[in-house]
Amino acid sequence: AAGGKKKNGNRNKSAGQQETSRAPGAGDLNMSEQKQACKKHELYVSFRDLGWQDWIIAPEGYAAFYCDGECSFPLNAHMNATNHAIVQTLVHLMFPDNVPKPCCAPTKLNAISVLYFDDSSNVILKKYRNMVVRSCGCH
Amino acid sequence: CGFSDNHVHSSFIYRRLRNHERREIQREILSILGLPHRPRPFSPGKQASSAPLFMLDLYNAMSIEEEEGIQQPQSAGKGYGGKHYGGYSRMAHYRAAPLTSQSPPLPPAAAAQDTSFLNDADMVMSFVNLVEKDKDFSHQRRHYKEFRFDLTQIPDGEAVTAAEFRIHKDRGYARYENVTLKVTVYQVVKEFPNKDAEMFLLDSKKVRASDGGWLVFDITATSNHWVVNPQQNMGLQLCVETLDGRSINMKSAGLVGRGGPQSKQPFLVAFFKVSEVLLRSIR
Repeated sequence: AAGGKKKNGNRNKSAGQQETSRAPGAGDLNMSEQKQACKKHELYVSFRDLGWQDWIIAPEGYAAFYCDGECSFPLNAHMNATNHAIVQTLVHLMFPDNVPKPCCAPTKLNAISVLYFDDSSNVILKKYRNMVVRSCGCH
Repeated sequence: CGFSDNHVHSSFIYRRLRNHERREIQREILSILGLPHRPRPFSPGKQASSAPLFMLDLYNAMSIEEEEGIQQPQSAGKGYGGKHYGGYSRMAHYRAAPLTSQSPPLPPAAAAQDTSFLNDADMVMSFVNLVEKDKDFSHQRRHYKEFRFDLTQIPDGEAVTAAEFRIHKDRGYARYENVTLKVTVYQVVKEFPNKDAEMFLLDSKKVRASDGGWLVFDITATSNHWVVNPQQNMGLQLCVETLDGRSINMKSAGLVGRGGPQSKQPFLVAFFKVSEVLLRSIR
């Protein structure tokens, strides 16, 4: 975005220079620098591997997803140009020298239920809402 | 470029956790579960006891609801939060229907067609019966059995929205073959050293001595009372009599107490709604 502002501010700059201010497209970066785009990664937590199968009755483990990756243009389904411009303007009004950077975070979350014994061998079935990432996106 | 549903199977390589990683993950999960430490339940073979089996049915029902994300038809009556949950009481009614010898063994609670009340619950907890010995005789020659449950282990912020006492009944002795029995549950209000306790009638069911299955008694009000006033928790008393008022002992009626198999032990199960939303801090 900063590049974009410079580009608009200095129209008389030669086209060549303008090229350098363009946000690098995916194709321009060589493989090593290209960070992965924001997406959901899987991290399977096995209660058996944690040695907890004596007190956790179910589930045996659960897929604890997490979001990671680069949030850059092109925009995604959630941040279309209009929204982005609105966010940009609002942030600029509040913190003029901050350039808002969209971050890779959950966009949908699932509940998970766990069935386990307590110290008195009573059994507890508890539902944890919004605990497991279902999808990620750029906020 | 829609990021919303690109579930990409990451190249996360499956590997054994190192000790410090394992401790870190354990600490993280315990904090999510809201537990100060990992529980160390005592009784061996506990997984095959009646309460865990019942709770596992509920867990499977809840998981199916979550996976299918099916919207439960709002239960009739005032819905879950009101005094009378159509779903729950309909279900309790469904399960409390008098046992008949033709009736199929009661399906696990979870399989009952209306589990919307289950879906509304944030937590379900089953409690083991703490009474060491089954008293089976009273001063006025009345047979009864005592049951005690410790409801002080309930995590803060949970409100009991439904509770039931479940006791298994096998076929009774042959001499009562065609007799109809009345099984009654009382809340013990006050105990005395040399006379019968003062009691409050909670619920009663009529069953044929020859029938078998789980008997379910609604003790929601009592459980709420015990949670708020734990010092007044004197437990429950259960007695069985014929319709002409003759008291008979549990064993000959086929009721299973502590002496019975693990899978038929009596237990209490309570359904809770979180009274305040517990927010997990972001890590």
